[in-house]
Amino acid sequence: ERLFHSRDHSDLQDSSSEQAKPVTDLHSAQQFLSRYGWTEPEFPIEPAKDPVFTEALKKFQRANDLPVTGILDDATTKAMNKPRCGVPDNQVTENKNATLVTPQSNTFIQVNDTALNQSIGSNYTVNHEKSPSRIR
Amino acid sequence: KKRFLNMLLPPDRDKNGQVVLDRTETTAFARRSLKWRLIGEGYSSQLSIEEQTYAFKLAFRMWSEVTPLDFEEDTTSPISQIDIKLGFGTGRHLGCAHTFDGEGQEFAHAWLQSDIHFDDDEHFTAADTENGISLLKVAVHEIGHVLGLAHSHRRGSIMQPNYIPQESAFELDWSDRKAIQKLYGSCEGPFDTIFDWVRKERNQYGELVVRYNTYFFHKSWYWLYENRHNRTRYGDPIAVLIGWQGIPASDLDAFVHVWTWNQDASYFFKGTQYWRYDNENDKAYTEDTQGAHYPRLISEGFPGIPSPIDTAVYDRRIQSIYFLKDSLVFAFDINKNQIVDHFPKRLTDVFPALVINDHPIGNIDAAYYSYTYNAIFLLKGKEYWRVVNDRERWQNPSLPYNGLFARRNISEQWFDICNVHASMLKM
Repeated sequence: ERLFHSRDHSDLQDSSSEQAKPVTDLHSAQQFLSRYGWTEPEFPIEPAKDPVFTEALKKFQRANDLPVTGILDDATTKAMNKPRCGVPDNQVTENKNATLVTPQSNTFIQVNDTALNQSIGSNYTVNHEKSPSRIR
Repeated sequence: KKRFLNMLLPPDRDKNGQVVLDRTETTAFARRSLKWRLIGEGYSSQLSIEEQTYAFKLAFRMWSEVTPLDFEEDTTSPISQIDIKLGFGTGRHLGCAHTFDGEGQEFAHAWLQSDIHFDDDEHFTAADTENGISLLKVAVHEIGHVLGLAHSHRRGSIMQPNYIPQESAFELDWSDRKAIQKLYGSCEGPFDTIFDWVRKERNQYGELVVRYNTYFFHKSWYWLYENRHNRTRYGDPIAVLIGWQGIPASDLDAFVHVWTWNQDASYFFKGTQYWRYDNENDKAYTEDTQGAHYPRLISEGFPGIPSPIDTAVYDRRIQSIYFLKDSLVFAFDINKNQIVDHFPKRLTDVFPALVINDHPIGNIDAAYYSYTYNAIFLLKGKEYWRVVNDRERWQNPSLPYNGLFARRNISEQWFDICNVHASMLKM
């Protein structure tokens, strides 16, 4: 069990496993963008000077309604550190056909063209309709 | 004979012998009935097994309510026969190649047409109001991936990659529904009966206000259809015996609301019998104010009308009930309590086709008068025909009385009226 001493478990300690490493700098941001399909899995030595990285950052900012600066600012870092699903947002490959994978491999489902366009903002529109408020 | 040929599956069956609709390589499951399981080695350390199972069951139901897919929890079959397996883990988990990152950031991931893993280092909660991450919301999102949906940055979409705390109960909106229906199609008929249930209420000024709700019935369940939102009520279908006391629990034939200046009676029909419904007490009469006992034979209450009927609908223009059976129509005058002269007539004569060779001919599933559209609809299978109404005839006198417009798909007029697996009906 996770260790605690108080009756109400208010001192429940975090598990011994690590905390997720937050995105704090350009290198961790590069890893984030690569992991979730915004760039190819390359690690330039100086991502700040890499136009591919900058462009990917802009696309991420655009998709997340952030100021499109191409700079890793506080708002962008905060967005990257939000709880999120582990499935990549995009698959940046030449082959856009579906690839079915097993849990033992290292890639996820491909994103179809329509969703890819949505994710990278070329056909992205903001839907301002209210969320449904009816109680089930 | 070459014995190995016996091991090959017929082209239309999968390894479990189930009918496969499409063997082309797509991101969608080929089957429409899918099995899922919360695997024993993947229980969360934070929630009871019941809480985890309930959240997953409800998540699957939410997708089932908008797609022609059934999801069944299967805890007994061999694991190889389970379509979707769910489990919790931390770090390196469940034989998965993708390691979880600890508390924060990544909370779950999913594999196309396969498994869902939840990071047990995250604080998942079962209830909407608690701090933490709603297990239900994450499960709905991940099931979306399993079914073939990708991330979307559209505001309001359940497929947004980031977790957004719920301000109120969340549901699948129009765009999410259409996205999944692009993969799996829309839900279609047939239906047993459809009607608008009229309620009389007093507003805050004491004025009498008349409202109505639209209900669709199929087998042993029913839906309330919200016309203004183009969808069913969240959480439907519901079992008939839960919402409608005292009438048959399944396979109704018809509903009729007789409404005149001096009559206001609602009737359900099944087989050779019919029931009158007590609006005030929300249950069927056993004996009404006139002393009639229910259920009552159709032949007693409506002399000359054969039974069972296919369906029926009240036409207030002529103050008669149209009873439809096979290819015939019987018009019953509710004031004279007898069949109208010169009836029965052929369906094709009472409701003539406006488009040549476009007519249901007979064996109608449901006849429905809609206050939303001020028109009668005849439904059969997955299609419907709309009847010309008085306003349309006034605008275009060349239209025949009770003419039938060309057929259309039910799913193009009333959206997302979907079944769920029987095990989910009582949730």
